[in-house]
Amino acid sequence: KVTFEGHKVLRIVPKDEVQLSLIKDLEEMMEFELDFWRGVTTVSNPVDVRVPFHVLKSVKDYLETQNIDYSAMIEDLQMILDKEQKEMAAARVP
Amino acid sequence: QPKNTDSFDFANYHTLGEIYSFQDMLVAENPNIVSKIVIGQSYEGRPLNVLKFSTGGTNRPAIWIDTGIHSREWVTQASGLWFAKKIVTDYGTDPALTAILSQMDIFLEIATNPDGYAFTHSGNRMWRKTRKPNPGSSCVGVDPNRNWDAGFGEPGASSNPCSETYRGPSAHSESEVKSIVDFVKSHGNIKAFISIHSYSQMLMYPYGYKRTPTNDAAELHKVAQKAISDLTSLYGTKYTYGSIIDTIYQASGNTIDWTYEQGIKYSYTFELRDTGRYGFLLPASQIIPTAQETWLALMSIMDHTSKNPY
Repeated sequence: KVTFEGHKVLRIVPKDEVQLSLIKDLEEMMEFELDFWRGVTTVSNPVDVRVPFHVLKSVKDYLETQNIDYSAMIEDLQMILDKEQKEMAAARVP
Repeated sequence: QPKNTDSFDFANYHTLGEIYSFQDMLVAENPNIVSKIVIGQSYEGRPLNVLKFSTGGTNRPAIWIDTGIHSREWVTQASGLWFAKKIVTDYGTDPALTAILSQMDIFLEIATNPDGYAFTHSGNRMWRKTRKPNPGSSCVGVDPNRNWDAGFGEPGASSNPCSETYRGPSAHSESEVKSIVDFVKSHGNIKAFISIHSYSQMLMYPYGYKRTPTNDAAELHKVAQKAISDLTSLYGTKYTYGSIIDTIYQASGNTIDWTYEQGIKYSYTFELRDTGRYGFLLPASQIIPTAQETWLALMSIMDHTSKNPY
């Protein structure tokens, strides 16, 4: 079963067209194995992306170098998935 | 296992087996209004079940609703279960729904991508696509919302099998898509088609693959405005609405562009509730509020469809 230890979901908010274009570039970098939950649309619209642990530093560096604002929407994906599984299991107990 | 659909736990997420059992129980409990149609098989051989809600007649004008074409969007399948129960509960007591069902049938496909959904439980909770292998690639699956014959292969979908928006080798290459295509064509009298996704709180109409507005854009916009006003009235959830290409981004080969081009005027796609913190992992406690508010919008679209025959 695939697990997601240390994966974060970052919420990135492009401030202008230049940042929008830089985030689009990120979308095309297949080597980062990023999973865009909410894709690039327009300026000010958030982009949500799941970032695997092994590329987290590179992605953060890229965003910070370009002065692009981001925050962690989900700090640790696996923690939420574990909670979801527990809740489902608990719901099955009569 | 619940013994009947009254004891089914709508406030929790369920496995595919539980969804299939629910469908069978609902049919058994309500044989006069609900039946199950199997429109095809998924790549891995699972049945593609559609619930038909009908009060009689032959080949009546119909409304189609599907949930879960992107398997990881769990709140959509969970909402689909709630909608199914809501239809049988409200028929005969809610005048608006009763009036709709007196003229039209409703088709509801709850697990539109069952292989993907099963895989979200067994292998990868984040799985979005179908599960058919791609020859020559180690990456599996096609985005079933880029696989339709409407601008297929144009910008707004990927030709890379490893992409989450991989369009597939050809239009309707996925049995999950082709089965709906065949059903819609053979039925020939579907008047509204609503495809439900999550999560960014949007209601959209065609087109996604081109900027040209549809001939019905003004009416579709007005219907969307009313639907969202109704949705928002319940819990204040804010939605945006408009054409796909203007509201989100260019998306070629998508479901509702194809249905619109087949002559189904009231073609819409939803992106359901987003708490802003969980994305696809919306807590189970939010399933019922999400379904309740979405139901108001669905009723609004269905009501308009039934009152504006074409």
